[in-house]
Amino acid sequence: MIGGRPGNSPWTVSLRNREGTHFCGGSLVSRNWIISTKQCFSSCYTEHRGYEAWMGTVLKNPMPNDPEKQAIPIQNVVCGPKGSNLIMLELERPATLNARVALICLPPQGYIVPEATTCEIAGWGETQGTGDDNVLNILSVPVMSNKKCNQHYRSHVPETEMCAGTLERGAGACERDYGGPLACFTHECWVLEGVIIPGRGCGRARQPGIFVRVAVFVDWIKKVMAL
Amino acid sequence: QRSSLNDYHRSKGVRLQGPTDWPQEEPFSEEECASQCTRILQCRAFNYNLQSKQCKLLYWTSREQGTQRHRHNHIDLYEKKDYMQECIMDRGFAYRGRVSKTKSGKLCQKWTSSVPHEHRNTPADFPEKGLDLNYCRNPDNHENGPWCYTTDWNTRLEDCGIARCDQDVCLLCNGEDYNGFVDRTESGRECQRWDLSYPHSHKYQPEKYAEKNLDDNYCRNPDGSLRPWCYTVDPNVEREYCNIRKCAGQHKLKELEITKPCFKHNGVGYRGTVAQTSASNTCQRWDQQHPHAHEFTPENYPCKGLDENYCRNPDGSEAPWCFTTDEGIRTAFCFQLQRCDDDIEPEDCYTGNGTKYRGFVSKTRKGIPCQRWNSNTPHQPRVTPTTHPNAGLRENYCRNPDGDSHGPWCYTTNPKVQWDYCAIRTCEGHAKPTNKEDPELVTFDSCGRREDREISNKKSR
Repeated sequence: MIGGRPGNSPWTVSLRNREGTHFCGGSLVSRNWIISTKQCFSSCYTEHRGYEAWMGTVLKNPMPNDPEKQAIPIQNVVCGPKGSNLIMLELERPATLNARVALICLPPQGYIVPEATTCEIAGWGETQGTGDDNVLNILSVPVMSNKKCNQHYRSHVPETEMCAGTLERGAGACERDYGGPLACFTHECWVLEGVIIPGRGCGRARQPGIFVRVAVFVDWIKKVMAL
Repeated sequence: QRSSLNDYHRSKGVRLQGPTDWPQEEPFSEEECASQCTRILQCRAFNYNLQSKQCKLLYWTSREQGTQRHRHNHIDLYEKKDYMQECIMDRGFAYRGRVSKTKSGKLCQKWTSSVPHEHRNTPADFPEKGLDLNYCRNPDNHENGPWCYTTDWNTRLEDCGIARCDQDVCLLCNGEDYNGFVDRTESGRECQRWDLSYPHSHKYQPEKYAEKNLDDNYCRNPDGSLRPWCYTVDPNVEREYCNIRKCAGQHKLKELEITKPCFKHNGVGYRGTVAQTSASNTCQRWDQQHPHAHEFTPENYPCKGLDENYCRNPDGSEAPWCFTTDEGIRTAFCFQLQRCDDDIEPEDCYTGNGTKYRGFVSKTRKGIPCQRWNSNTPHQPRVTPTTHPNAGLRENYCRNPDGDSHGPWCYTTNPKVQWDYCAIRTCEGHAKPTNKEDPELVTFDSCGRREDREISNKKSR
């Protein structure tokens, strides 16, 4: 996270590969399900045995015996509808909710977050010298309308995606933050409005961050959890 | 610290049934069971029940006629390696394979027979030498390896020319596909079984790395090392490379699909020319050692396309990556690379959200055939012709009984994929309707709340 600062985001999970290395973020939307981006995974149909979701700690490399850490194997993955770039990860056992592990709310289906709403992104990704790489960093970002955002991206941002961030250089998501949440505070609750996806570069001037617009896919998310 | 299981080939979840049964099952650990089977000459294998901890010795291996392998959740089959391999270690004294012809093609004489050649190597006199039927054996530990008396009156005996295990299967590239039987390191140390965590505890458990063939204690290359290796049974030497012959000629990875503008799976076959990471760091050339020294050189990894400074995936990571020219960032992923679309060509189209679609497409966007709506296998459906009588749930045709805004779908015949969208697109000129929920009606109960530690700290101060 470029330009972020250490913070608390109990629904942000660290995805670990079979070597136990953090490679992407995710958001806990139910005790058994995490949402992340498909780009972090090699395939929707191969084995993901050995992959784990870690939660309950803000440290990137907690001690092996950290009593707060929950490391839960991923037992199944489900890829989102065409063009969504989303993936849902089913946990082998339910996460235990407590002060350090909590669920993030899902937005109403089709809801468009108003422009200038201040939201936050969270992750253990690279800080490129702007902060502490070993802890969870959080950055506040204002939502930008797609119309305005497309002026910077030559109309390449579709309605299934959304933008947030400033036009100044030096703040935004970066490598290994991908898959993590863009959370907005609505009705006294934090709501998962976006999922961080890779852009071109980190914290570049005149390039706001691009996110999957979760509200477009809420019906799919609920169906996956229900079926 | 070698395990007695080192002499056995494990088949997980398999129960072997032979023509005759061993008298009884006994409660033992797997290793005690292996030791007991090793001590008894007639024992060639054993079934181990992980639930009851019972051990059943067997007179047979699954290679013998009259035996049957059955799937069983709680039983593993262990078979003596000597009976499973058609290559030899050392001089092949322990060889118990089934070759019964000499290197010139002469049929072997049965060890029990004295015609055409009389001899003293009979199974009755030397039961420990495995002189079965007319199979090649090396009862005198001859330096040329297993041999037999031949059925040719003019040739008393001849070598069988059985290959050594380290020569039998050769290495392609850096041996990531190697699935041969060498179980010794280049210094001669015996390998530790991958499914054991002593004397060295390690992360390469076979269950976690199902595609890496981490069988028994054979040399393997699960981490993209220079060549196959293993953990050793020597507590002082954690891991060593194995000495296995390299194949001659052009090396290339088996079954690797090369892609250029985009990448598939985890991008091992990506050969495009992007040379920047997703964080916009410039990649370091693979043939250079500055600013980061490394072993991923084009010479060490001839099959991985390590050209120039392009994003590549030589070690089977999640996606193509590279060393960066930034001293402070050793490696970074190139997640911004496009993934190749792996959906199949849509075969039909639908209007609206497809609830009225009554066409005949019956496969998913990935080409998996649909499960019939009235079937309970492999998935137990919640949506059936009974629950949705007006949704046209006939045969296994794609339908949209629940008004899914992403179009028609079906349960799939793949046990691992419960349901998926179908190989159907929206018809030309018809946009997908967008479903909207009234935000005012949405209530959040227990989600989205957190304890703001910073604020509570301030309060306590």
